[in-house]
Amino acid sequence: MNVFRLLGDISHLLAIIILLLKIWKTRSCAGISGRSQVLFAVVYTARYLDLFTSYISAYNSIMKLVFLAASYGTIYLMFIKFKASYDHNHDTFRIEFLILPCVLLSLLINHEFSPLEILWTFSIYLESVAILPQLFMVSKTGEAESITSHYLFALGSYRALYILNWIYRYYAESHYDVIAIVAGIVQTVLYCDFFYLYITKGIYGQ
Amino acid sequence: DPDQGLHDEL
Repeated sequence: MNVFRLLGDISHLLAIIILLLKIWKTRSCAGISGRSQVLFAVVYTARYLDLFTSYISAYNSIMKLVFLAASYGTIYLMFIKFKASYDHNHDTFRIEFLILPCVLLSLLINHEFSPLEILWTFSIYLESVAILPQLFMVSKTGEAESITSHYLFALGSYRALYILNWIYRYYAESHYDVIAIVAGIVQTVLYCDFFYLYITKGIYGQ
Repeated sequence: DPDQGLHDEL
């Protein structure tokens, strides 16, 4: 563990908590892409199956459970409890165009052709594009509530911090994982446009 | 190549 990865995990946790609070407090999921949230639940489910097979640390196991619980909790709030506030009309990104290529790519490019490793690779590829429906929705509505933009900023920062973690681990532990690094760079680059808007003029209330 | 199989990151 290093400070970059710890800050990244905290930023990730913060993003998920901000989102849950936003939906719970405002009792509305307006402006939030349910499709992206479904993709995140798929990402964590596919990636954290090793909860049952390999123990890394208490921190690792607890965080995996928290991320799984929070992502399914968000889906419950969006599609069941506050389903009336879900903005179907603007959440239209075709997620099958994200899932299928990730499935194919994970079968072609992976570290080991085993079920758990393929699922992990699929989750890495899918996570890198999982935010697209949300970014697409924000661009369609032309704005985002300030709380939603803070959510996106924290979520985008998490993987940017992980890139610093990978640089650190390469030099300090000569450990690197090309698949995670390339996907993490793609994921962070997708936020660049949003980061620019968030930092220059706070995209809410445009 | 790094020691695969064990992904210690979230």
